[in-house]
This record gives sequence, structure tokens and C-alpha cells, in this order.
Amino acid sequence: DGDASPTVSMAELDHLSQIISKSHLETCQYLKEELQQMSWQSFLQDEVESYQSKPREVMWQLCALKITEAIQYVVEFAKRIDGFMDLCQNDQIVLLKAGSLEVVFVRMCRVFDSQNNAVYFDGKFAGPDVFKALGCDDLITSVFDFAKSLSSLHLSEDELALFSAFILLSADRSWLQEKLQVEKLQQKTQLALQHVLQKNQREDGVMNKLRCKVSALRSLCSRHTEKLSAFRAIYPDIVRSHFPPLYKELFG
Amino acid sequence: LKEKHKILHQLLQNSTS
Repeated sequence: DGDASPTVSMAELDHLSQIISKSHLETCQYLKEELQQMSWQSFLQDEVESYQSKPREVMWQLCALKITEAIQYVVEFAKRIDGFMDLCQNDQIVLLKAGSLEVVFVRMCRVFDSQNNAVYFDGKFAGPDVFKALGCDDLITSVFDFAKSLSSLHLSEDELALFSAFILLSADRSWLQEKLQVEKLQQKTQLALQHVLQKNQREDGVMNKLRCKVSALRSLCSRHTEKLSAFRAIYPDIVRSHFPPLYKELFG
Repeated sequence: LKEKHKILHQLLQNSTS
């Protein structure tokens, strides 16, 4: 009948939340235990300088590799989301092409140290200055600002899991063939997220704050694509021969 | 789309580990 609003019981929402949280924890690059044991050690000044003095293309290549590794975990997460693999193959690809990097940015807040404005990268905690050689300071600043702002919400793992699934199941992506089916999945995920927020006794405004993050994520990803195009215009051979094939497939 | 995203398609086809 064209109505996408699903009727879902509390028990179903609990079940959905549990499955998505489990999938999130199983597919996070860094386990909770690893995070607890992390020494949160920052790069020393000479190490920062060594990253800064790398040729631009070498730093781009390193970051493309790290992003690709993180995306592979997000693909595994997507596969374990109830209903994702029931979507047609076209839509699975559309959702991951558009949403996988957004989820990497969301997951970044798990390995972000707000006090030092540093993110876990290549074995230690790195501030924005480590990425200087990339030549896109504005994008890097925005990524760090995003991580800081999302971290300030202090989302629990189950909230992060459901928010990540909500992002991946965005029904307004272009080129979806079975939009209504994606919409139903997203609405169910949103209900589960609201249910968990309520259960965790979060204040009412959190869901609205998370909705604002959706547009921030889109802006970050489109700016990443712009920066990549600009980089590729100067170094087409580096991208062609040295960038991970999955990265090129998703962002090329 | 599947043709242009062979690696992603392959990752989706692989059984979850």
C-alpha cells in the first residue's frame, strides 16, 4: 500500500538492537578490550615531522590504504544487519558505496581522544598536523571537528551500532531500485535507535543531534571525493597504479 | 553497477567470517 511505516513490537526492537550491537562489536576494527588496553600514546614531534615530510602522494596512498581497511570491516557489518542481504545486489552496492565512508567517520569516535584532539592512526594517536602532507587541511580540520562533536555525545556501543546501521540504510541514496524496502529497514532501525536511547535514559535532544550529523557526514564525504578528484588530476598514475582497488571502485 | 564494483560485489558474496 506504499506505507513504509512498520509496526514493530518492543520485543522486536530489543531483538534488532541486540543483533545490530553484536554485529557492530564483531566487526569493529578495534575491540573494546583492545581500546581499554591502548596506551593512547601520541606521536612524538620527530614522528609528526616524518609524516609531514612525506611526499604528498605517499601520504595519500597511506591514508587510502587505512580508509580501505576500515571500509572492509564496515562491509562485514552491513552483511550482518538484519535484512541487508535480502536487498537486491544493486541496492547493497549503492548503500555501501554511499555510506561506508560515513560509517568509518562515525566509528572514528571510538578511537578519538577529545582531550588531545587526536585519532588512532598507524599505531599511535595523531593530531591534524600529522596529515599536513595530504594538502587538504580544511577537510582534515572538518573530520577532526566532526569526531570531536560526535564524541561529545558519549554514545554507548549499542547507540553507535544502531546509528551506524541507520546511516548505512539511508533510503534517500540515488540509484536505489527497491527504495521502499530500504525505507522500511531504515525506519525499523530508527525505532530501535530511539528505543535504545530511551532505555539508556538519554535526553530527548540526542536523536535530533544525531539527525544533524547525517548532513555533516554527507558534506565530509563529498569533500573527500572533491579532494580525491583534485589529487587524481595531478597524480593520475599514482592513483591508477598504487591506490587500493576497492578505494578506486568506491570513490573513483 | 555490479560490473563496475567487482571487488565490493565479491566481498558481499563471501560468506561472513
